[in-house]
Amino acid sequence: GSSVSWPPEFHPGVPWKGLQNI
Amino acid sequence: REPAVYEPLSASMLAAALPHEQKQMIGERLYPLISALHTQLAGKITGMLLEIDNSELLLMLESPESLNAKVQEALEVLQEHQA
Repeated sequence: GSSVSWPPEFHPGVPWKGLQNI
Repeated sequence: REPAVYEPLSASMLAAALPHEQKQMIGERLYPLISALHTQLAGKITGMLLEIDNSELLLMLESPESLNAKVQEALEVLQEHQA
């Protein structure tokens, strides 16, 4: 599909979105 | 964006950080390594690998072979997920 929300992408200097699930 | 230079991550440095800080610290170091292998997918692959236990992530940072193997696994999972 075109709108894949997983996995949460990591970008340098940007808080990782996957942190919400820890 | 200027590439940041980080000192090697040690278990004691991680232990002094909060859980969300720990993942960020590892991610900042993993990303440039993965970016060198897979520029386009580095953000996704790094995000996937950050779900692994920190102790194993530390080993991967020190072992290119381990990192490459996990990156390959992540790529296969990603391709299946997107198929």
